[in-house]
Amino acid sequence: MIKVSNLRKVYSTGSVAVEALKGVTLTMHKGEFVAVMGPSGSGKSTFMNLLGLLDTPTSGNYWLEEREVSSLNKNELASLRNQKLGFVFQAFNLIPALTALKNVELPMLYAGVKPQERRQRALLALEKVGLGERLQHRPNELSGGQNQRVAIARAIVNRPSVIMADEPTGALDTKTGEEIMEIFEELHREGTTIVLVTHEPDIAKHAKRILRFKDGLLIRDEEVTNR
Amino acid sequence: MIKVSNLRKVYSTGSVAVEALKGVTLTMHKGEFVAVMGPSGSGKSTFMNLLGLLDTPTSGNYWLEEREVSSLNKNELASLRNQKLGFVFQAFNLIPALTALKNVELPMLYAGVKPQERRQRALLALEKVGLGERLQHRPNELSGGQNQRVAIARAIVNRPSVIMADEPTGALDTKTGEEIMEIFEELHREGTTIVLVTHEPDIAKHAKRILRFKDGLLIRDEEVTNR
Ligand SMILES: Nc1ncnc2c1ncn2[C@@H]1O[C@H](COP(=O)(O)OP(=O)(O)OP(=O)(O)O)[C@@H](O)[C@H]1O
Ligand SMILES: Nc1ncnc2c1ncn2[C@@H]1O[C@H](COP(=O)(O)OP(=O)(O)OP(=O)(O)O)[C@@H](O)[C@H]1O
Ligand SMILES: [Mg+2]
Ligand SMILES: [Mg+2]
Repeated sequence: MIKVSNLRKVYSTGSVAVEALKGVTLTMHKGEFVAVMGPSGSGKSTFMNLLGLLDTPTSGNYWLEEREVSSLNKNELASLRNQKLGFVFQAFNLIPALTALKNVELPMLYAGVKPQERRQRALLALEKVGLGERLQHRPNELSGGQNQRVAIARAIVNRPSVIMADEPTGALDTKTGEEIMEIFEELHREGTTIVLVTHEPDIAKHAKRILRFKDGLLIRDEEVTNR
Repeated sequence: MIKVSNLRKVYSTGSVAVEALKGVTLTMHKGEFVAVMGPSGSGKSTFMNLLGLLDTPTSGNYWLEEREVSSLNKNELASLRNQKLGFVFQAFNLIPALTALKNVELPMLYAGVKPQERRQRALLALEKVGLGERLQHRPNELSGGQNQRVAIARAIVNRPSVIMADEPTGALDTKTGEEIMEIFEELHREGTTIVLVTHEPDIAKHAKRILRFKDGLLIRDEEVTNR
């Protein structure tokens, strides 16, 4: 499903180079539920952006469903991303000019889903995350946690085979965070692969495997036994 | 120090009005350490934005150090804010075009601090939050938690008498979050009043008083006894 070998990422900014990822090797099988943890600045989002095809590695290989992504052109990457992956950004990355409903419709617009069905599925996804009464609000008319939930609804609405969520409960209170984890657990039971960055142990306990990052390296990869 | 009476905030968006705060009354004394908790969408940021003079109430009174803020003009509000308050936004609100160092210098620039001293104090504040090696990075060259820490450095650098922090550890791992709470505890011991929104019980336990919001109302105001 997902295989990376010696994946590296160096950012060069001005005069200095930051080695954000120093060679990560691992395999994830279809249907796994993986938590990614580690200190602030350790490389988690960099890793997720590479897995989510939002950025390209400096070196190393990444096979997504046996296709090596460096051999794909921009269009193939965009369509693979749109069909297979649902991404929840750490900073939400909603479109400020669009309402919550329109933001959630966007991935289906790209996928060519008809307007009627698009609107219906976006409505259902927003009701599922508890925002049925905020459909016409734009991001600056929503709370932090409400914006986060719009981003989650947008990631799940296209029925992706992999959901990559970067700190999806960071802005949510405990109860709302648990409601979101219920949604991820339900999708997982239906066969969706879940990769989730979190710094909250209560959230990580839903996963079956924990990848621990530190200073750009994968320092631990453990099965969670208490499940 | 801070006194509010029947504070209300209604947002009107398009055709519908959202009553985000439905009449909050409380007093905070100088040097208190208060945690603000409650579900996503319950009115915490709205309350903080009113306390932080970043927005005006729809009705009700707010006295900051015995001055009723509705009697102040825009300039008086801006200078009161700049002199007395340090604000950490839930979405960080850093200036994208400025480096971490320049972002932290900004409040001192407005306060008329000399360039040499401004730069030195910004450097110290960034080192204090663990970002001494990221001074020249702009927000898009920093991780989520690093951006959050730049926002914290910016809030403390002008030595405000009140720090208002909206979810200041949301993007931070446990250890880095604890390091930030140490900084708040140190400022609190020196006499700074701290008002902090959080959804994490481990963070709230540093406070001596917890305000609980639900649906725009203050439903509980309790002293924390286990300290
Ligand atoms: N500019 C706005 N226009 C319309 N409604 C708004 C606006 N800002 C906030 N709201 C609404 O007011 C309510 C309170 O929002 P607020 O941001 O204070 O919540 P919060 O407690 O900080 O939530 P969170 O924990 O998710 O950050 C929410 O239901 C939100 O949709
Ligand atoms: N565009 C960039 N240019 C330069 N350096 C960058 C860039 N993006 C990230 N970095 C650096 O790479 C390192 C890893 O960043 P990354 O965002 O992956 O960390 P993270 O584990 O997600 O942290 P957090 O938990 O704070 O979100 C950080 O030290 C950061 O400063
Ligand atoms: Mg990150
Ligand atoms: Mg908020």
